[in-house]
Amino acid sequence: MDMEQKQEELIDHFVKQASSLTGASLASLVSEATSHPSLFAFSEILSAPSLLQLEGTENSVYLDVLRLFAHGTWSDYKSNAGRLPQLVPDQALKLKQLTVLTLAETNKVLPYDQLMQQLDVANVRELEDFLINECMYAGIVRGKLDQLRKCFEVQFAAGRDPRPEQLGSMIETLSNWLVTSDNLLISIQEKMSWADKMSELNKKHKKEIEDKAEEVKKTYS
Amino acid sequence: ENSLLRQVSSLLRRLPAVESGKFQDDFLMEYNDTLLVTYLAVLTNC
Amino acid sequence: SADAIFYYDEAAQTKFQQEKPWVNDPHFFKRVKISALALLKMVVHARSGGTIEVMGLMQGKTDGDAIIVMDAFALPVEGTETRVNAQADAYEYMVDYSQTNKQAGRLENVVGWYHSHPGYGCWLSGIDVSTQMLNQQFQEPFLAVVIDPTRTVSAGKVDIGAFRTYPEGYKPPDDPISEYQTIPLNKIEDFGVHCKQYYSLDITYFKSCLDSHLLDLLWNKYWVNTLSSSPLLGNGDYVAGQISDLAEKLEQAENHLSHSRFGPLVTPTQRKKDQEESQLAKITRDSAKITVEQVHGLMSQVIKDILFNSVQQ
Repeated sequence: MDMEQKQEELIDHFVKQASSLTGASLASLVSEATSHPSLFAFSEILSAPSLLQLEGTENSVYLDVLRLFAHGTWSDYKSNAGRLPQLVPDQALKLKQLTVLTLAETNKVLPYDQLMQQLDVANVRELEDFLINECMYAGIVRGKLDQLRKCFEVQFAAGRDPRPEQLGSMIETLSNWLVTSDNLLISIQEKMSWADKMSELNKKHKKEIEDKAEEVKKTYS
Repeated sequence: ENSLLRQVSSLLRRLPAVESGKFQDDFLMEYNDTLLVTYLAVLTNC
Repeated sequence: SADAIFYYDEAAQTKFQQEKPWVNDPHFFKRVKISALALLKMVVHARSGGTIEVMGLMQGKTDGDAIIVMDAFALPVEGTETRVNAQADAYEYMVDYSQTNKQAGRLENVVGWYHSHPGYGCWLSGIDVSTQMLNQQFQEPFLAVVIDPTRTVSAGKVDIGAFRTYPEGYKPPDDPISEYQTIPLNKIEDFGVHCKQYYSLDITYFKSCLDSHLLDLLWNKYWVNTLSSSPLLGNGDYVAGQISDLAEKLEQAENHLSHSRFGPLVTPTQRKKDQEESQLAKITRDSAKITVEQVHGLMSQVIKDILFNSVQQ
């Protein structure tokens, strides 16, 4: 939520700019948005009509760059480097940060080897510096670096722009969670009623025993 | 609303909160200890 | 009007001090109102002491038969139960603090002291009773508050008691009915000897509009911390101590039974039987209390496990 609040103004600013620019002038906008240190969400900019109109034109490469930053990773860029424009260092950094978010989507424990391979990092020190300075300090991930087991335990990762095909599983997970919570509430309610009933029965039983004891005492005396 | 979807996506990625054998072992041990205390209390009651 | 309680009427307080209605009635003060701020500060201070007793002073005013505690401050002393006059180490601090307060515009005077009993309940020990008697001789109106931070965590609500001692030699007309609390075996003598020398006051709480607003803002942080913690894990030592104490009490009760002159075949006298029953009944109640707290802790763990760990992507 903090992440989203920080990005809200930036997204509005870029979307407004995108609506007023067309054609080749959008190139600088795309470059600025993908290099900005505090922006990690691009769906809103991507859905601006002026950008969608770039599809199939000579400037469609900028649209592809934006899509890469919205959904892709550093490996996707490397495999398509020929088609896409050269990324400046800030953009490369941004894409690597987004790659970490994508990896955190599938696994909570990210081995150093996998991270080094995906991010093109030479050694562990560099990787840890990147994770701490560029990811944790930026607020996009929170976690623990386990040097002994050589892995990064992710406790929180900011959400990337969702793809349409991901919505189905998100809805299913939310539904399951809702059903589990409802069932839990029903169980708690049942247990409460059971506890009340048992307490009443207990009291009644205790009173019966006490009355019987009194009766026996009276009979005896 | 993309912002909401991103937040939901981030939240759902955190589930399950803890999923490891060690946690299950510790959890079940706590469970057993509490049940043992309950058993002892019932015996004391008797 | 909700914040009217925070207004300090110096003239009225001075008049009350001159009238001294408590002199003729040892039971004059019956109620205590503690502000949310003072309560938070006292509990946090008590909890920060861990297993060591800590103490502090309370500032406030009086209102009829009620003592109103507006604020509290910690004293730089520890281990109040092990020394006769732990307060003596902090006299200079107390004087400096009170003077600085007045300069800063805080008009309330010191109306009492608080200290912690980590893990052994809210009552006044022999040392506490003599300290409070001395305070009531020279610093009236004065209140003694005891907080148990360990039981606060295990029970999930603040374990606090407010007390005032009777004057020397005074016999209260009837035994006050106090809420039962379990006392560890090693403290039970100290508790029993002095329990008739003081009485407890009813405690209520109040907060200002600003306090309500700030607490609302802090609510998110508070419930996340509560959800993340577990009394089962945090209070393990205390529970182990409780069970050990319970075992000792059971052994003691068993020894009483076996050492009584009349064996189990012959019915003991009614009085002895009542005594044994009440001792065993107390033990049973203690064991039920320990168990209930454990079960509550486990229930919260199970519910958290179902809610947050059983849902898969």
